[in-house]
Amino acid sequence: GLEQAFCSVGVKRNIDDPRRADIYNPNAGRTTTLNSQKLPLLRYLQLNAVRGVLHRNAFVAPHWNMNAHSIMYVTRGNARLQIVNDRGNTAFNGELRQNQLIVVPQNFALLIQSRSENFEWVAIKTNDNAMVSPIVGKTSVFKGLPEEVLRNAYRVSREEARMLKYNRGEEMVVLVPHSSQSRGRA
Amino acid sequence: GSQSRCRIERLNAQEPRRRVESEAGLTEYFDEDNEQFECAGVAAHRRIVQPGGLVLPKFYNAHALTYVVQGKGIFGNVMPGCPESFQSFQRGDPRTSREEGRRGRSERDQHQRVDHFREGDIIAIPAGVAHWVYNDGEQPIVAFTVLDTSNNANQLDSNRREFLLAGRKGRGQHLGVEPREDSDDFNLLSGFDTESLAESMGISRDLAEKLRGRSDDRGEIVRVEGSFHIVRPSRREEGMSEGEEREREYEEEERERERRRLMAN
Repeated sequence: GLEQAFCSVGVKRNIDDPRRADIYNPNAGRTTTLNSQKLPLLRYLQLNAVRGVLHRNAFVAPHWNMNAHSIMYVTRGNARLQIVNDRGNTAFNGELRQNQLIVVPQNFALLIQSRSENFEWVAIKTNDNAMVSPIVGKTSVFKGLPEEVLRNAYRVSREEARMLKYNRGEEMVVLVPHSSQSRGRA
Repeated sequence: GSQSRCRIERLNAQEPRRRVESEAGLTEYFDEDNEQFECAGVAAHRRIVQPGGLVLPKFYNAHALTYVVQGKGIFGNVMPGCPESFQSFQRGDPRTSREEGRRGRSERDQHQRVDHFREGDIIAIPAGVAHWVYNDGEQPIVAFTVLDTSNNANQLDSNRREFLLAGRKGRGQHLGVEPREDSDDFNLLSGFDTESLAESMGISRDLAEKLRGRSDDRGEIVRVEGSFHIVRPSRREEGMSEGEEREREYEEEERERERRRLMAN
């Protein structure tokens, strides 16, 4: 049984190949996730990995990891990171450079903006199917909330609530810098 | 560690030890530092939401089950990636489009599923999932919640944590012999600087400032001014009066009781 379970099981998978990207936006960057659905051994390890590349000034949408801690290690470039704890206090607000690492605890909110041509990182997460909950964008919390809830929660007009829901359109996770987006529209 | 906390010689009945008041309700917390809660690896609280009150979106660091002691309302769990399946319009339908055009865009919306709840219901809230509650009834909602902080879903320490997505939590008052106050808790967005928030969301600085909610003193349960129109199915929309709706509910409950009686036999 052990032989069948472990000896023939796959143990590696490339996540640096851009053609394997799960989320890709030519103007913002890409992310590739390796979870236990792609590499079953990870179910046993209870870990997964995410490879990310972000172009200059592009963002990773504000989000939180729902069921895992994330250990981020920078392989190239630098970016500004803001991490917020459960009391709404800024736990980290600074730059992360090549060869530096930061631990993002579960549920803490995270916002990343690339400061270099290409900011590249790998994140090891402590769950084989780590889930992320973005605050804006296509699969976001804001999009899932009724307008009335947004209106009353933030004391904003209907138009503003609609902007919060739809301003980022179909973008998900990696976001184009707003200024270049405006230029694109113009 | 948790086993050593379970060497309990005597158990005591517990009452809430801390109260946090909001504009349209209050939350009372049981003492998490008590060894009974530490032993079981849980935290508990009781929330009261006044009619017209909205519990602002938030999520917990642990799975939670809520029992509705009193009242009725609507709630939504927002799961990332789930479709906005409740829609007040249909794309591509020319009749609807014309109708929408006449009414203006103001009434359109689409969002994730919302559910009704009432007295006696249990509501499951997975860890890390944002949720909100609105009291559309005529009496206060009283709800009792237990968080399973020792479950594997919570990889932080065993403290209960509530992550607000809007508003700000008022100062907690400790009840009992030594009343004292806690400091304020802010929402998650307030920890980002206004510029970054505005740029990442593609919104103005003014709107980003509103999201941060630093000057919002309504607490975590706010009063909804005016109407609260969201997309949700209602039997009354199918031409059923309120009386008929109650009668239908009563019949369903009777059927359920009968089904349970037969199963017991």
